Amino acid sequence: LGSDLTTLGLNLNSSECLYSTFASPWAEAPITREPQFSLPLCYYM
Amino acid sequence: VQSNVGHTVNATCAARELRLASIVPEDPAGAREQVTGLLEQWIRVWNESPGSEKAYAQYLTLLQQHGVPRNEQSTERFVRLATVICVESCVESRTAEEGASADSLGVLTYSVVDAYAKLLILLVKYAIPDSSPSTVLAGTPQRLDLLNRVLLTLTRTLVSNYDKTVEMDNFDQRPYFRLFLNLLQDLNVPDPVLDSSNPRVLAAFATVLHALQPAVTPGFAFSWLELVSHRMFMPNLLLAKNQKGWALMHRLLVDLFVFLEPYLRQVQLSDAARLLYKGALRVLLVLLHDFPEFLSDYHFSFCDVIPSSCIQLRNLFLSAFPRSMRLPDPFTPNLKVDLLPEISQPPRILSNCVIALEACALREPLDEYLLTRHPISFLLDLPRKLLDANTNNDHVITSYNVPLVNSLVVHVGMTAISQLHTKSGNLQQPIAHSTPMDVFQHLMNNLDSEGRYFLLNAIANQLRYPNNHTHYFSCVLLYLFAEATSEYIQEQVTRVLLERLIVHRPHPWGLLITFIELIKNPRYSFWSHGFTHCATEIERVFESVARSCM
Amino acid sequence: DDLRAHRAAAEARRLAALALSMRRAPRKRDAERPRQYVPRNPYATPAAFPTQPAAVFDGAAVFARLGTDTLFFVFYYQQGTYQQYLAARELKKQSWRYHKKYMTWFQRHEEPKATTDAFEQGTYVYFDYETGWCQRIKSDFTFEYAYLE
Repeated sequence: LGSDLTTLGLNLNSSECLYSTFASPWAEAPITREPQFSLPLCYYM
Repeated sequence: VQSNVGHTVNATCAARELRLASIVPEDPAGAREQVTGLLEQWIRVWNESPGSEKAYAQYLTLLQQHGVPRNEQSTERFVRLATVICVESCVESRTAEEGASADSLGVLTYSVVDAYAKLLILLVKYAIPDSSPSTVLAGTPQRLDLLNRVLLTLTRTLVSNYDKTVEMDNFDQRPYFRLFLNLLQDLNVPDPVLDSSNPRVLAAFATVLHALQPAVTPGFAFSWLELVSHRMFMPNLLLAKNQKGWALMHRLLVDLFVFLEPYLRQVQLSDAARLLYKGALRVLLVLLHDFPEFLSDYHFSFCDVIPSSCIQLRNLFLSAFPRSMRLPDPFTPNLKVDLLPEISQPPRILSNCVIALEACALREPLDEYLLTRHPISFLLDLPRKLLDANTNNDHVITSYNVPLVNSLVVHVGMTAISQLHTKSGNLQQPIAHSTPMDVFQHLMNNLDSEGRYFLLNAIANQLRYPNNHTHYFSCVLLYLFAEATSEYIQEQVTRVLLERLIVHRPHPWGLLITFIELIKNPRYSFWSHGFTHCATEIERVFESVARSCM
Repeated sequence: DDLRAHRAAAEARRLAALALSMRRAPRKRDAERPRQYVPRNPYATPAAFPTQPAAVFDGAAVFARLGTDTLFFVFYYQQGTYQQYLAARELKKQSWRYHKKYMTWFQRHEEPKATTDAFEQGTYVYFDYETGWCQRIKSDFTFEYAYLE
C-alpha cells in the first residue's frame, strides 16, 4: 500500500519551494534555511 | 530503446566504456612526487595568502610550466595524481567518532580536499592561456573544455579507485562526494566568468553523474543521489533557461529507477535498497511540489522504468499537474467533467512515445490499420506481437513487452483523438465503433489475464490531470467495462482502478474521476456485479473507497 | 549454469557495494562548508564568551544597524562566513566599493574629477585595515574598474 509520504519530513503544504531547504535524500527534516551565498575569491585575505 | 532492458544495456555499456577509459599509460618516474610537491605549494598559497590574486597568478604560472592546462596529457596526469593523493590524505585523516559504534566510519577532515577543489576551480576559471580578466568571456569554450576534461579525469580516477577497493569493503565515497560537491557549489554560483555558460556547466556535471550512475558504481549510489538532488544542482538544472536541463534530469532519474527496478519488482528490498528508495521518494516529492510539470511531461518514460507493482510510486508521477491549473474537486457532486475547458487540451508529453513501437517495427502497420482498418490479419496477430520474453537475471519477469504495450496504447489513443477532432472538432463524438476502439476491444478479448492487465495499466496510466488524453482514456476504460464480454473482465478493470486507489496518497485526479463515474453512473450498474460482494473485506474496501469518493 | 552462477555473483557484489554505500553515506557534516571562521590558534577565552555568532547575525537586517567599524571588523575577521557576505553587502549599500588589488574598501569623498570607461579619479575615503584600523582620505586616487569587485 505504499507509505504515508507526509511522514518523510518534507512540508508538502509549503507555499514556498522545497528545494532551497532540501538537506538531502536521507535527511528527516529540511535544513534551517542555510543561506546560499558565495564569497568572491578576492574576499579571502 | 525505452525498455528497462534497453536502459540496463546502456548502463552496462557506459560502465564498460568508463572502465576501459580508466586504463592510463604508465606515469614517468617521479611524477607522483612532483605532483605532491605542487600540491603542498598550493596548500601553502591557499592557507597563507587566501584571496591574493597575485599569489594565485604566480601559482598558475608555475602550473603552466608543468604543462597544466595547456598540455592535455600533463593536465590529465596532474589531476589524476592530485586526486589520488588528496583522497588518500583525506581517508588517512579519519578519526574515530566519539561514542560511535565499532564499525562507524569515523570523521574525515576535508581541508586538503577543499583546498584542492579551490585549485581546480581556479584552474577552470583562470588558467586558460591568453585570457586576462578583461577577455574573460573569450575563453569560455576553452574553459568548458577544460572543465569537462577535469571532471572526466575525476570520474575515471574514482572508478579506478572504486574497482580496486570496493570488493574489500574499502571504498570510501565521501572524499569524492566532497570534491564533487565543492565543484558543484563553486561552479554554479552566479559568476561573470562561467555564468554565461551555466547550462553547459550543469550539463558537464550531469554527464559525470550519468557516467557514475548507481548501475555503474553502486558503492557510490548514496553520494550520487545526494549530488543529483542537491539544491545547487537539481533546481538549477530544472530552472535553466528554455528547460535545457530537463532532458538531463530526466536521464538521471531514469538511471536511478533502472537501478532500483529489479529490487522494487521483486519487493525484496535490502536495507540499503529500501533506504535508497526512501531517498528517491523524498526527491520525487520535492519535484512534485516544485517542478510538477517536469514529472508530468515525462510521465510516459518514467512509467516505463517503474515496475507495475510500484503503484504508489507510479501514482506520484501521474498525480503531477501544471501549477497553473486548478483541479476541480473530483468529489464535487454532479461535476460535469466533459464541460471542463481543459479536457479539450492535449497534455504536453516530452517522452518519445513511439520509440518502442518503432523498435519492434509495429508503428507503420499499426498506422496503416488505424487509417484503413486493413489488413484484418494485423489486428488478429497483434496480441502475439506484444509478447516478448522480457527476462532479467534469467527469471522471466513477464512474457509481455510492457513498454511496447504502453507505447501502443498511447499511440492508438493519440490517433483516435486526432481522428475525433478531424471529424467533429471535439471529443464529444462517441468513441465506440471506431478503429482505435476495435484495437482496444480486440486486445481486451484476446489477451490473457496478464496481457489484459498490462493493457489496462497502460490505459490507466493516462488518467491524470484534466486534458484530452485523460478524458479520452477515461471514456475508453468505462466503455471497455460496459462492453466487456464477461464479468471477469469487468472485475479486472475494477481491480486495476482499485489497486491504485487503496494505496497511500497521492492519487491522480483522472483516476478518481473515472472510478467515481464507474460506481455512480447507473449505466455501469456497478454494484449489481457479484465481485463487489464476493467477500466481506472486499465489500468493506469498496464501501470505504466509495465513501471517500462520495 | 555458469552464466547463472556468474549473474548471481554479480548481483551479490552489487548489493554488497550498495550496502557499503549506505554505511558510508555522506552525513550532514560531509556536506557542510565550514560555516564559521575557524581561527588556527584560537585564543582561550572564558567559557562565557560565545564561540559561534548568535543566530541574530544570520539575518541581513541587523547589519543595517551596525556601524561601519563593526562591518569592517566582520568583513576582515570573519572570513569565509555568511556574516562576511552580509557585511560586504551592507557596505555596498552604504556606497563602499571593494578594490580587489588593495583588498580595501573605498568610498567617494566627492564626485570624481575624471571618469572614463576604464577608471575614475578623485578623492576617496578608504578604510585602512592594516595599520591604523581607521578611515583615511586619499586624494588624486585612480580607481581602475578592472579592480572593482
